[in-house]
Amino acid sequence: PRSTDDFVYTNYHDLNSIYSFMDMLVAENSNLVSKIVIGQSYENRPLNVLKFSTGANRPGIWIDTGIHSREWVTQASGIWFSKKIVTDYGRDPVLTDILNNYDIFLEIVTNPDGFAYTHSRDRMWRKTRKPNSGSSCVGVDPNRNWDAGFGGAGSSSSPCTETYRGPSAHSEPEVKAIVDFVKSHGKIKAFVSIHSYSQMLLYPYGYTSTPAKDQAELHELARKAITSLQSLYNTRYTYGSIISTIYQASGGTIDWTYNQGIKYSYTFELRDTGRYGFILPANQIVPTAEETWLALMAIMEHTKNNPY
Amino acid sequence: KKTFEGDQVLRITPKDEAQISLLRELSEQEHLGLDFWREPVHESLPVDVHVPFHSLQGVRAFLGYHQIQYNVMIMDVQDLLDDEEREMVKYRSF
Repeated sequence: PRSTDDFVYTNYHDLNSIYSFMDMLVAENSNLVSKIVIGQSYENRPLNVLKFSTGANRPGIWIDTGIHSREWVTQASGIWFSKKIVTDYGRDPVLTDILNNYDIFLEIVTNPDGFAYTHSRDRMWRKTRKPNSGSSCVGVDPNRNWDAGFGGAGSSSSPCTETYRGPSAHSEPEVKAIVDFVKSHGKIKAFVSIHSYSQMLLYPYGYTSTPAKDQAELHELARKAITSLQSLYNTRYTYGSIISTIYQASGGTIDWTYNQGIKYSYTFELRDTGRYGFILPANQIVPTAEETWLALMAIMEHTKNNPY
Repeated sequence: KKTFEGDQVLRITPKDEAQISLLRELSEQEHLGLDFWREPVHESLPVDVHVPFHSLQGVRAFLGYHQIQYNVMIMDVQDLLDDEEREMVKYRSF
């Protein structure tokens, strides 16, 4: 495509196409978007983050997609979100006000090695691609590798399972890169990690049944966000803390970000409504991204209106 | 490239904690090669499991024997992946 206007958002794309899209978006909107590389994956791919900023030293809002590589609708939604931001800035008063006060950081392909592997060898691959010493099984679940209840119940010590936690917290470069970025930035105020599928909006904790100290606010904001989401295509979500809504999961992303003081920490589980699972047809990408965007806007607007 | 001809995804509706436990036991049988897309957690949540073709008969017999209700969510995983691939190739040629 010659520009991001004629990029096909209604299709799945491979890693190179997504990287090219990012470069095109930056080139077309250099006053608003820049690309920062926060690290390298195990197989030395760049961990690219799009930064949307209208001023210096702003607090930030983080969104990531594709940490589980087979969840293709999430990376595809991330592409759509990035175009939505540049299209709506200056037109949508709410987004414009958000961006006049906060930076938005969007990591579209958070697990590039796994994503490349889903295109080349195994479409159902979930984890990273780093070999595990002493085992023939490869990869770590990057959503069990964070230093938050790491090693507890709700993750596995066996490298051959889908929820293998890894040899130690932050052992995966894809995870460590985000940890270092969040710590060095120091003013991330909302952190949203996007998965599929189950149609849920979740907040901490997953590793303990102890309620988060901001549970009441997080629960109410989740309710508002999924109500906005449902208003578009009537897609129904459940919401609540990870441990009470799904199961115990230790070493999870948003438990770590919440424990870093990032109050508005959420995980989305996008569509499927129970027909296709991870293999959601491409014709559902845009509707999924559109409805999710309404929920993201609710969370970002609340973050802006409730500075801390 | 790993392919999934004849593999199915079953959507299982456990009716009580006993059936959840049976499904957890099933998930520990590594030789079956099951991939739980949605884990057995509690009876209010469906369980989705990708069953390789070579395990299909055994798993269906297990579910039938224990009267665990299920339906076939994806009849053939590879068919769906082939559709997805065709879509992508069509776009690229376009």
